[in-house]
Amino acid sequence: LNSRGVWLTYIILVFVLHFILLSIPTITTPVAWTLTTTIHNVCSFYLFHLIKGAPWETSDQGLARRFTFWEQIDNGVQWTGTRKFLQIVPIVLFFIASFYTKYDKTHFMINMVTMLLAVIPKFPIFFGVR
Amino acid sequence: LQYLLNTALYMLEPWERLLFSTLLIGILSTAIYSAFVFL
Amino acid sequence: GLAHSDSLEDFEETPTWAAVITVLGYALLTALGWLRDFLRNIGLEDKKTAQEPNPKDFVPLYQSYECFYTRNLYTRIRDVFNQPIASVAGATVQVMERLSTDFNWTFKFSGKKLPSINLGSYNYLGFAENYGPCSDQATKSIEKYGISSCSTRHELGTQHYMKDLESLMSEYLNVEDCITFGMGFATNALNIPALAGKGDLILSDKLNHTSLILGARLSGAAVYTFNHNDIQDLEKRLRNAIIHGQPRTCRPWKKILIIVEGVYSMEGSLCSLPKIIELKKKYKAYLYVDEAHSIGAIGSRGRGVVDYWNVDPNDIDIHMGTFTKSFGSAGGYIAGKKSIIDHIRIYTHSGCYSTSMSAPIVFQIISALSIIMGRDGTNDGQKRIQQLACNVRYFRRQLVDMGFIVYGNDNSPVVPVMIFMPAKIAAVNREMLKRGCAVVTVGFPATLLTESRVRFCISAGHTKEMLDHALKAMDEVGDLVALRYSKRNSPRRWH
Repeated sequence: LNSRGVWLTYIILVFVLHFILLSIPTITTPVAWTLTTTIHNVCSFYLFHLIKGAPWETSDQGLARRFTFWEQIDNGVQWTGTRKFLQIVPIVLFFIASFYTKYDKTHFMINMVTMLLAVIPKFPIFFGVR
Repeated sequence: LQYLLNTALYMLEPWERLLFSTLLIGILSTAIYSAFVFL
Repeated sequence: GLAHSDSLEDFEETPTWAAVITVLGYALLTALGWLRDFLRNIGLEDKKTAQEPNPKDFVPLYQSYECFYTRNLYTRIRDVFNQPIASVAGATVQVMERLSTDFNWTFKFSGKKLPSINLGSYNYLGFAENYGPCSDQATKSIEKYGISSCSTRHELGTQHYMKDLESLMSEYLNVEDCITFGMGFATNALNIPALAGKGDLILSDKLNHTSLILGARLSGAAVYTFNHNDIQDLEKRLRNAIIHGQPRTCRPWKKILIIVEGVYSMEGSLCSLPKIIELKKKYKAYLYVDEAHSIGAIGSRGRGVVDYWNVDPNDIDIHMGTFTKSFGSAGGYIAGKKSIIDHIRIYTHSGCYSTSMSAPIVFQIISALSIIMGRDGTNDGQKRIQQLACNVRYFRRQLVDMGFIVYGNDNSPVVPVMIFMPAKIAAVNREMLKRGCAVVTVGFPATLLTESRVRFCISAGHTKEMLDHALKAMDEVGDLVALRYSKRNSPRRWH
């Protein structure tokens, strides 16, 4: 995640997701943004906070098996650049979605709930909490 | 070959390549259609 | 010489678009991998991986998730990895052709052997041959000593030919004493625990070999890593370690061991030895130099980075190296002060867990060493060293001028050329094999996700015709697969 180009790719993937949703004729722009935010946050929660271990055989004698992806980033060091970046993206998406849905109450609640789902587990206080 | 190499389809089986290319063409055509309708 | 060699080291940045396309490629492969796993789980696709018919409450050998990458990425291109060969791994090699009808889940030998130029395995001085003085000596030794003593040194003792090898090696390295082991990996993994333990600190380069990492972990010492070849970072960690001492108790460290490699085989870079020696003297640390890839291959007399940098061998506390890459043999050595070697002789794990070195292996090394040291009455050894240096500089220069991103030091016999995308790992390997060149392509997790590469290993046994053939093939493949990423107009940096 620290490698060159990974953060840019992450942003590109989010916009590709939005583009795919937007290209479906029946989906309006507000719905597209809310769907983008929701899908991103749910995938982020699943990928970073549910899956444990690594998808390849590590040479650490199984040490990584007990940690989620998020806890393994930068070997557990908190507030690194990558962590801040991954923490900020759901929040920015929330603001964009709120703006495009003209702060409609229903959309706002949906976006808020999923944003909290993606942001709260990333707080240092939840490190290792199951 | 460049398309297969840069999208990593080169490593996939033929039916996976077909699936991905169909999806890609589907998305692009709906995007163009939507843009057309929208504009 | 310091400024000179640092300027010869080069790591051109990954172009951002190449990095983005690489990560997108991995993302696509992961998504399709999930789809395949889903199809296997619902039974639409039969599972071809090894099944564990254990009862329900048995702990599985592998977490299925850990094999995700192997199942869905590695298997797709594994026809280019671990290719069996049907000849000695010399300057040329016979690669056995394998065919697969089920996308590399199973292979069949076609019976054909593909004659190729061997740019994949380590044979720096060209001693890996099944003819000539070395193999004669090895063959004769079998008649005299048999194949193996079938026991450990602590149990059955040491053969005198081991002592001959160890005294010859210590003379070659110009140090007091030396001890040898039957395996290069084990030389690190089983001896670092005899050198460091609880209350000690090991400062290890981030790109150190797995055997060093395993040995450091086995030792029980605290292990901190510093950035690859970054002297400032190393000094900062040394200072912090001395100022703060051990975590929690803040007691001073009993000893600090700096572990570096002479030549990093994945990067093609050389360690900045004079600066590291300066630091170890300044902060009273110990220095362990792994010369696995540099002994015999680097330096005007082939004595490794100590020779290349012209430093005093006594400034390094532990000299380690292997006999695999330059001597056409196997095994490793540790050399240094007699007191340290005597300590290792007693406490090495290898002395009681692994059998003594086999006689033909030892005699291959002894005869190769004698040739390098000029004891055979010819200057064949010196010629090989010069030949390797010329081949390396020639090959690197041509690749640089073709516009490829070539990593590492201009004098390093390992020549990594960047290919970045995962699909190109397979494409380059297959296309080069079609053109009669056996190369090794390396990808994640052995390198960073966005830094896949093809790694050429140059040998003194390669003739100019072979190198030109390989360069011509690489030029064609570079066009076909689009590998010319370098932004600098060539000849960009050659002095």
